[in-house]
Amino acid sequence: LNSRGVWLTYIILVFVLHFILLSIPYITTSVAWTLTTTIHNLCNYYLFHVVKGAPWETSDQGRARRFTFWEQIDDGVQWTGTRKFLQIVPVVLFFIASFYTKYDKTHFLINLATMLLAVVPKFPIFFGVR
Amino acid sequence: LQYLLNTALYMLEPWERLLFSTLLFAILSTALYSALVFL
Amino acid sequence: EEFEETPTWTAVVTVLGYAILSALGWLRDFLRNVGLEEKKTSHDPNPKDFVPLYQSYECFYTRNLYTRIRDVFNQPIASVAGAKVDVMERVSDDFNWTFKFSGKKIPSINLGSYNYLGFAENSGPCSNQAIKSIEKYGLTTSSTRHELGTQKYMVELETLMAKYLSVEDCIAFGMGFATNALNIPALAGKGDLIISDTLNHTSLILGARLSGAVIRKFNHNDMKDLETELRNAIIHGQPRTCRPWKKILIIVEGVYSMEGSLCKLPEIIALKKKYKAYLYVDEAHSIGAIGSHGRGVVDYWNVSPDDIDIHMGTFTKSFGSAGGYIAGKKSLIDHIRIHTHSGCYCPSMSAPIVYQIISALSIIMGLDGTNDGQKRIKQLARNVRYFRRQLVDMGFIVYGNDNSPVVPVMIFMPAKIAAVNREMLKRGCAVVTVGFPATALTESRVRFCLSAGHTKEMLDDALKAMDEVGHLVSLRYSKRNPP
Repeated sequence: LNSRGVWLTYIILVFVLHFILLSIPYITTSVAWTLTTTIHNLCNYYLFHVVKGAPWETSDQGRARRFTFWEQIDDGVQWTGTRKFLQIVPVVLFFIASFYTKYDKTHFLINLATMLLAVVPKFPIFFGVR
Repeated sequence: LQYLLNTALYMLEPWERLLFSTLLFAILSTALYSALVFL
Repeated sequence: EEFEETPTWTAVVTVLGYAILSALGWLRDFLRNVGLEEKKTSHDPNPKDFVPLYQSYECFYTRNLYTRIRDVFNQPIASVAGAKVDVMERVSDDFNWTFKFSGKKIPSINLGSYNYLGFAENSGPCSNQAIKSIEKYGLTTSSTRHELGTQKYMVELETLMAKYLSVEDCIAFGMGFATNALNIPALAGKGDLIISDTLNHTSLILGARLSGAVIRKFNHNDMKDLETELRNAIIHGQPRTCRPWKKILIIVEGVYSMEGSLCKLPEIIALKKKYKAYLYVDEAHSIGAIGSHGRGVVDYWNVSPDDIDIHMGTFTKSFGSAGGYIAGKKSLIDHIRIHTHSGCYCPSMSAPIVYQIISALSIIMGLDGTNDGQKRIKQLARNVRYFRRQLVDMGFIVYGNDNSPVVPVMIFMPAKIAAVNREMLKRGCAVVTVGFPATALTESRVRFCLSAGHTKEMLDDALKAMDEVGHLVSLRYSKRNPP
């Protein structure tokens, strides 16, 4: 995640997701943004806070096996650049989605709920909490 | 070959390549269609 | 040394490629789970009714990325790994889940093996000596040094090596990896600090972990970061108790075989003297390969061997043999002779292995009355500079030092790892391509290992092949040196 181009790719993937949803004829812009936010936050939560271990054999005698992806980033050091970036993306998506849904209540609640799902586990206080 | 190498499809089996290319084509064509409808 | 940055767009396309492969990998795993996909590893990493040892996710990359292109890895050869090599052709009709030998051998220029001085030959003085030693000593003592004692030829090898390195004493081991992994625990322990380069070899990492010492890393070849680590370590002392460290050991490599870079030895020696730390230099890839007399980075930077506390190196890459050595002060070597883990876990070195080294060493030192050794050293230096220069002129991004015998050319994308390997083999060149997790995700590369045994014609053939493949697979990324 620290490699060059990963953050840009992450943003591109989010916009490709939105682009795919937007190109489905019967989906309106606000539904597209809410769907983008929801799918992104659910995948983000699953990938960073549910999956444990590394997808390849590591040479740390299985130490990484107990940690989620999020806990393994930068060897557990908090508030690094990558962590801040991954923390901010759901919030920015939430603001964009709220704007495009013209602050409609239903959309707002859905976006808020999934945004909290993606942001709250990233707080340092929840590090290692099961 | 450039398309296969840059999308990493070069490593996949033929049916996976077909699946991915079909998906990509579907997305681009719906996007085109929507753009036409919208415009 | 050059480490041209990955072009941003290339990095993005590389990560997107991994994302596509991961997405399709998840699809494959899903099909396996529902039983639609029958291609899977025969042995289940978590056999039924046993405690699960692996997270199923752990083998995800092996299953869904590595397997797809593993025809280009671990290719069996059917000849000596010399300047030329016969690669045994394998065919697979199930996308590399199983292989069959076609019986054909592909004669290729060997750019993948470590054979820097070209001593990997099955004819000539070295192999004759090795064969003769089998008749005299047999193949192995089938026991360890602590149990059955030290063979005479081991003493001969260690004395010769100490003379070659101009140090007091030397001890040799049967395996390069074990030389690091089983001796660092004899050198450092609790209350000590090991400061290690981030790109150090796995054997150094394993040895440091086994030692129980605290390990801190500094950025690759970054002397400022090393000094910062040293200062912090001395100022803050040990964690929690803040007691001063018993000793601080700096571990670096002479040539980093994945980067093709050389350690900045004079600056590291200056820092070790300033902060009174010990210095361990792993010359696995540099001994015999660089320096005017082939004595490694010590020779290359023209520093005094006494400034380095622990000299380590291997006999695998330049001597056409196997094993490793540690050299330095006599008191150090005596300590290692007693406390090394390999003295009681590993069998003694085999006689033909030792005699291959002794004869290669004699040739390098000119003790055989010829200047063949010097010729090989000069030939390698010329080959290296010529080959690297040509690759840079072709517009490839080439990492590392101009004098390093390892020449990494950047590929970046995962699919190109396989494409370059296959296309080069078609053109009669056996190369090694390396990808994640041995390198960073977006820094896959093809790593050329040059040899004094390569003639200019061979290099020109290889360069011509690389030029074609570089065009076909579009590898000309360099902005600094456009083709």
